[in-house]
Amino acid sequence: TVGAVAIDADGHIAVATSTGGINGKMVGRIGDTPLIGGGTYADDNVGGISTTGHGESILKYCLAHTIIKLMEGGLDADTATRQAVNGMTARLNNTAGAITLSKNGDVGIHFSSKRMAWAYVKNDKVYYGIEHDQTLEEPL
Amino acid sequence: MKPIIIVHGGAGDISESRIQGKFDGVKVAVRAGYEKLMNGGSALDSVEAAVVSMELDENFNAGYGSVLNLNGEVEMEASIMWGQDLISGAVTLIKEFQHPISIARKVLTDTPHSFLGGNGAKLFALEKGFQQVPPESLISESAKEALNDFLNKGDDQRTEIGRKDEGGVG
Repeated sequence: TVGAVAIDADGHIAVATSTGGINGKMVGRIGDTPLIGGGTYADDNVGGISTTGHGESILKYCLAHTIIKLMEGGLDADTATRQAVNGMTARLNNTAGAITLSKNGDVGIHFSSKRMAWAYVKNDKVYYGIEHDQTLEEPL
Repeated sequence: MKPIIIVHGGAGDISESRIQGKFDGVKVAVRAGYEKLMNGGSALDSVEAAVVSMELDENFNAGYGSVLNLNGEVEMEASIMWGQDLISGAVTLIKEFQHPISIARKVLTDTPHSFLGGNGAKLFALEKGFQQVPPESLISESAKEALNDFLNKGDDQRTEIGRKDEGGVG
């Protein structure tokens, strides 16, 4: 699965998520990616989220919308992302990851899987990583 | 507001051999999205450009390089959402198009609906001028190997793509 969250100069937020699903899936199986609130959510008043991981668990937990609601309740992007992803894994025993931007441009990145590839641009630098607690950087 | 974009290239038991490809791909994608923002594009333009970039890259499970279903076919899905007024577009069971995310965006902009699937999504894409590609052109060697592994080794080997590494449960 791949995804992107952006905020433009007017302060508008958009989120996109695309996937081939899960290897060896049943014909006709649909996961979380096309389901708003599962794989994708954007609200200019709060932030935007794209998720990846075990689709059936993500859609049961409405992972993207759960993160939005935690942020709406006052949590910052990183704490909300961490709390929701870990909550899903604790409840359903499957893994996921999510990337989040708050309406102010604060970043949230968390995954309960072994790895998740991510990258963002801030202050003319590209930050990226794939392992837990890893943040690499290079000039834009 | 200072524009910003973040991308992901999938979570799971990503094998060591795929890490560099993932790194390269997410950096290309985030730059593609950022360039849109810097040239006056909207957040929608930006996230579509970033995802289109990864749909072209076999290192990712989307577009070319997608994993296969039990019939050995690519069946893709995508969604896109605009936070100003909470409108969205989504498609599923897409088999013959390179960029599901661009079809999803057309659902958002050109229909009163939110989600199209199967043959209806295909007909809509054709109506909007998206070009069909041979389904086999979306299938990578890695995806074929991953399906073979899955069929030969069973459910405990299931992962986004490639063999499951020890220690991972994605």
